[in-house]
Amino acid sequence: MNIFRLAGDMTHLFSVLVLLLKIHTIKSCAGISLKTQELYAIVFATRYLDIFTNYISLYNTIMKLIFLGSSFSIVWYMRRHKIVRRSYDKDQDTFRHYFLMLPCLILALIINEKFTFREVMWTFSLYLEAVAILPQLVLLQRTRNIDNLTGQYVFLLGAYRAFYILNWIYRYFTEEHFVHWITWISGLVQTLLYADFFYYYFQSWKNNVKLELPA
Amino acid sequence: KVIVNIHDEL
Repeated sequence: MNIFRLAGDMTHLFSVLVLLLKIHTIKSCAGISLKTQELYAIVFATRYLDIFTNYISLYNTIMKLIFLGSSFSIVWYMRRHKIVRRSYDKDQDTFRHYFLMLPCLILALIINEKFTFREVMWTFSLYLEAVAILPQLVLLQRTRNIDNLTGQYVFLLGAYRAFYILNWIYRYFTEEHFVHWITWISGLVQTLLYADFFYYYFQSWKNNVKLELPA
Repeated sequence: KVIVNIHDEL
């Protein structure tokens, strides 16, 4: 474990806590894409298949349980909770996210580190996570009214993978044979997808104006 | 040589 990875995990944790806080306290999910949340639930489900078979550390197991629990409960809130579901904007959240899954699965079957079920599922989750934010970014462009919590949620979600890139650089220089091109490229693509959001988020913060994404 | 795997990450 290194400081970059810890910072990344904490940032990721805060992103889900901010989202859960928003949904739980104001009982609203306005501006949140259910599609992105469903993709994230699938990402965690396919990445943590070995949560009970491959014990790494207490920290690792607890964090996996938190990410699994939070992503599925957010999907539950947005689908089932009688108050929250009313604020879900399904007419705007129309990204065909299932179309994202097939290319990720095919790519995972072709490009992976080891052709085993668990490794292919893990690689699938990596590719899927890289594109999981797309429905959310599309929704933000459409609805344009980005409330603070949603803006913070997307910002933290993008920042966590940027910390992970620093973690991979650190591990590359400090651990022998730590070479994982698939993870690195996928993580880089994921972070780049947030680039324009980061730009507008920073501009709005610098000029102290409400966050607006261009149409 | 211990091949470090990436699966110790979240």
